[in-house]
Amino acid sequence: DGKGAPPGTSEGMLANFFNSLLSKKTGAAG
Amino acid sequence: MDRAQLCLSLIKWLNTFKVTVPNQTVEDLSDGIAVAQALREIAPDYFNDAWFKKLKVEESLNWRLKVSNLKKVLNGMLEYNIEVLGIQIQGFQMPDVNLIGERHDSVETSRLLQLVLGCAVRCSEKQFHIQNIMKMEESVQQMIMNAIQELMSKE
Repeated sequence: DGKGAPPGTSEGMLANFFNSLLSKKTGAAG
Repeated sequence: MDRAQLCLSLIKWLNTFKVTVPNQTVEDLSDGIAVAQALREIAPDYFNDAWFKKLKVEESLNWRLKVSNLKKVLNGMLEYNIEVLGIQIQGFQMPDVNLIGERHDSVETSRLLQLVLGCAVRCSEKQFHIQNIMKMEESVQQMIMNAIQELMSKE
């Protein structure tokens, strides 16, 4: 799932972004 | 943001959905049906059969009917954002559905697909959709990330 991508690389940056999106709680209905 | 490039990336992303109508070009998307099918996959309880039946599904719709479909798709997404996601989008330039239906405009189509993307990454099945995006090529992921960031900055 990209969690192992090296930090500082564009791959790492993308993985960080999408992983943070995954952990974000959103929505009125949860 | 290069919206013509974004449009191509978002069409590639749309191709990952189980869409049964042509969905390779901006013209293919101009009747709203491919987008509506993707929405039905994203939130089937909301974009249900009753909603889908309000759309005209024919092979060669005139531009007025395409625009009519696109208006229903756009309104459906905005209502879904408010009613289900609790999100009010402000300051985001909404897609001009007339230009999509009549001229197959890629910039306006990119705005429409950006809203679909916003629904996908925040729906109850967002994990599935985000992980699918993470399997796509890096250049597409980059465009998608930019599109999500822009959208979130307008909420």
